[in-house]
Amino acid sequence: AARFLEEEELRSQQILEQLDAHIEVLKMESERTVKQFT
Amino acid sequence: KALEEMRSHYIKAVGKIKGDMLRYIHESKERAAEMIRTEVLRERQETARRMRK
Amino acid sequence: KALEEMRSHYIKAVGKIKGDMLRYIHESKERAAEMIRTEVLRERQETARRMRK
Repeated sequence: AARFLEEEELRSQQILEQLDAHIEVLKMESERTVKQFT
Repeated sequence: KALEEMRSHYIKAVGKIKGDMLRYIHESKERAAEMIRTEVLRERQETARRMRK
Repeated sequence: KALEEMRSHYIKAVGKIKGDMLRYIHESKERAAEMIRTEVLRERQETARRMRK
């Protein structure tokens, strides 16, 4: 049981890191687009 | 200019999605913890019953 | 043009988020099912032990 919860904690941290990574990519790519067209 | 606005608009939108996902993940962790708490409780009652017999 | 490119960046990011979330949710379902399976098994063994006594 405790192991299950620990794993849940780990999985939720992993998924959040993944989401943040996607947001970072969007920020960089969109930044590049803005620079390209200004 | 307009592009910058669009960019910040999209970045805000994914931020909101992330917030929704955060809430969902938090709730599912709560549910899992609740499920385990009831499980442990049932075990204890079961054992107590057995001890009495 | 620029807006199109911006929009495709956004669509791509949202798609990746969706993919990760679907995987996460699927995994949670698998783990919950696994936990219940082991639980039922333990119950059966427990009952079998009691029957023998």
